Amino acid sequence: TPCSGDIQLTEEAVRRYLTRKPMTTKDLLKKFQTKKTGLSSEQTVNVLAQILKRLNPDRKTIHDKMHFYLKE
Amino acid sequence: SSSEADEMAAAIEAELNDFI
Repeated sequence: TPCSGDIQLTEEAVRRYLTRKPMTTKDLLKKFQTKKTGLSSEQTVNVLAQILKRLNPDRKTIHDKMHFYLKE
Repeated sequence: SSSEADEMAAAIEAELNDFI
């Protein structure tokens, strides 16, 4: 639930967001803020980079910013 | 802060671009 304060940075969670709509790296970081996940900034960078490498989402530029997205 | 988020985003994108 949104109130649990227990958001986890997982491949499944990232996949869900990117299937819903294109997002920038910063958009994703906002969803997985360190204060919500309990990870350090460095861990967040490493884990999110690994997840994005595995998912290998398509990219498109919207308003001059690179967005990632996944087709269902 | 937003500048920290900028740095984190830049680090992630740099790692992805190395990968590609």
